[in-house]
Amino acid sequence: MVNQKGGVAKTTTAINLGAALAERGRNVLLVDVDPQANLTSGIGFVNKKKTIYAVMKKEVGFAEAIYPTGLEPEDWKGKIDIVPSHIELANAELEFSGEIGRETILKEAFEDAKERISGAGYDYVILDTNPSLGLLTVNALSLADSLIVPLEPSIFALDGMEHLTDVIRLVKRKINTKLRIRGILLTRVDGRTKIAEEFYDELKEVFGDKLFDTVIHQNVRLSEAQTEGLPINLYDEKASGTREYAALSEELISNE
Amino acid sequence: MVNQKGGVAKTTTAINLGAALAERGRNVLLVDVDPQANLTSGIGFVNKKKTIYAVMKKEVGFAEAIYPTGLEPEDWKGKIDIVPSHIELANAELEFSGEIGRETILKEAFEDAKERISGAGYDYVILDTNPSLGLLTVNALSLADSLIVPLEPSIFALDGMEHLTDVIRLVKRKINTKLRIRGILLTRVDGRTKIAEEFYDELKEVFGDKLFDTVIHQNVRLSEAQTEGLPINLYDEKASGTREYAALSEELISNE
Ligand SMILES: Nc1ncnc2c1ncn2[C@@H]1O[C@H](COP(=O)(O)OP(=O)(O)OP(=O)(O)O)[C@@H](O)[C@H]1O
Ligand SMILES: Nc1ncnc2c1ncn2[C@@H]1O[C@H](COP(=O)(O)OP(=O)(O)OP(=O)(O)O)[C@@H](O)[C@H]1O
Ligand SMILES: [Mg+2]
Ligand SMILES: [Mg+2]
Repeated sequence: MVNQKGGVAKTTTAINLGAALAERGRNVLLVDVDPQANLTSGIGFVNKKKTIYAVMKKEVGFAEAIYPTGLEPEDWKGKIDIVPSHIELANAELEFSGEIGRETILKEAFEDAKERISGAGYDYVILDTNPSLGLLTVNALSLADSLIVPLEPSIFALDGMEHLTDVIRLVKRKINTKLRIRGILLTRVDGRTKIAEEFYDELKEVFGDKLFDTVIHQNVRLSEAQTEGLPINLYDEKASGTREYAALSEELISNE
Repeated sequence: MVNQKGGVAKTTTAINLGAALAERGRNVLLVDVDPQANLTSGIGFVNKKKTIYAVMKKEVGFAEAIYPTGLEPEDWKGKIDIVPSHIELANAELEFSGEIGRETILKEAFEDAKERISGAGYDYVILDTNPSLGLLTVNALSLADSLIVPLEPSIFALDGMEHLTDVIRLVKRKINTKLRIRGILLTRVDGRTKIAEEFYDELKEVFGDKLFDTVIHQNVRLSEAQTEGLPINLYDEKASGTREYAALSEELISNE
C-alpha cells in the first residue's frame, strides 16, 4: 500500500483486504513498515517482541519477526500473520541513510529468509507504508512485486500522483524491475456527493483499467472496527465496508 | 498545524482558519513547510518563484519568499500572504541532516528577516507541516509560539498523540521554551455517529480546556473548495465548514 498523501486508507485497506483474502482461504502475511504502527494496533496486536526495526537492524532474521495474529475463526481456511512495527523505526531515515544498499535492507532480509517464509505458504504479503516516499517506503517498493495506491476523492491526493509515479518508475528502473502498479483504489467516497463521481470518471480516463472496479465508500464502521482491533469482516459482517473489501479481494483472486 | 498522523485536516485547517481570520480583519501569513505543497495549491497559488526550499537553502531571505495570495475581496480588512512550498523540499531531511543547527534553519531565516516581516504587520503566522515528526516539522516547531493539533475521531490519530506530545516537550526543553499547545481541534467528524461523541468526551477528559469548543464536521464542500483553490468562506458562505471555521477563528480572537 503506497501513497505519500496522508489519511487515504492505506492501513485500513491493508487490514481489511488481508482479512477478506484470509476469509477466502488465502494465507496472508501483513508487514507493517510504518513507525506509527497503525497496522499492528489496528489488528489488536500487542506483544511486540521482535519488530520490523530489529529486522532492518539485522538483529533478527525476517522470519523470526513473523507472529500469528490469532484473528482467524475456525471456519476460515486462510490465516493472517504479521511482522509488527514500533515507533523506534521513526529514526530509520537518518539511521540507515548512510548505509550502502540502504534501499534494499528489507529486501535482503526477506531474501535471506526466503526458505522459511515460502515454507509458511503465504499467498499474499501485504506491506503497509508511512505517508512519505522516503527510505522506508523505498525499501517496501524494492521488496514488493506490485503495489496498490489507495486514493481519496481529493485534489491533494490527485496532485501527489505525479510524484508517486515518478518515484515508482525510478525504483523500477534502478532497483526492482518487476515492480508494477496492481491498481488504484478509490477510498473514503462520500456516496451522497457528485465530486466522487467526477473523480471516478477522471481517474478512469487517466489510469484506465489500472483503476479497480471496486470503490470503498465512507463507512464509520471501518473506524469503529479499528478501535476494537478487528478487521471489518469480524466486527460487522453486514457493514458496507465488509462487502466492498470482499469485492476488492475477489478482484485480486480472479486475477491470480 | 502539527500531527504526524496523515489526513487529519492540517492543511484544510490552515487554509480555512487563515481565511476566517483575514475576513475578520487580521493580517495572516501562511507558511507551507510540506513538500507536498497542498497549502500552496489549496489556495490556488501558481507562480512559484521563490519557495520555502530556497529560504532553507539560504538562497533568499525569508521576506523575499512572501507573496500576496490576492484572495481577499475588497470588503475584507485583513490580508492573506503565503510563503509557498515545492516538491524539491522532499529531500530536506537528508540534505540538511548533517548541518549544524539543522533544527533551527527556518527560525534563523525568520529572525534575520524580522524587521521586514514585522513591518508587514501580520497578526497571525500559520505554518502547515507534513505528516511526520522529522526535520521539517521540528523546524516549524522551533519557530512557532504555539501549535494547533487537528485530530480526527480515530484510534490511529489518538495513538499518535503520546509520541507527538513527547516530541513537543523535547523541542520545548531543548530549542524553543515558549512553545505551547494552543489547542486540539476535532476534525472530520461524521455527525451521524456515536463514535464522535465518545471521542469528544474522551478527549475532554485527557486534554481538558486544551480541546477547542469548536468541532469541525465532515463537509464535502471543504474538499470541493480545495479543487477550486479557494477557502471555504469564498467558495460557499453557507457551508457548515464556513460556519465552523468562523467559530474557530472567533475562539482564537477572543483570546488575543
Ligand atoms: N472507507 C472509510 N470510511 C470511513 N473512515 C475511513 C475509511 N477508510 C479509512 N477511514 C478512516 O480514515 C482514517 C485514515 O485511514 P488510514 O489511517 O487507514 O489511512 P492511511 O493512509 O493509512 O493514513 P497514514 O497516511 O497516516 O498512514 C482512519 O481514521 C480510518 O479509520
Ligand atoms: N471537515 C472535513 N470534511 C470533509 N473533508 C475534509 C474535511 N477536512 C479535511 N477534509 C478532506 O480530507 C482530506 C485530508 O485533509 P488534509 O489534506 O487537509 O489533511 P492533512 O492532515 O493536511 O493531510 P497530510 O497529512 O497529507 O498533510 C482532504 O481531501 C480534505 O479535503
Ligand atoms: Mg497508515
Ligand atoms: Mg496537509
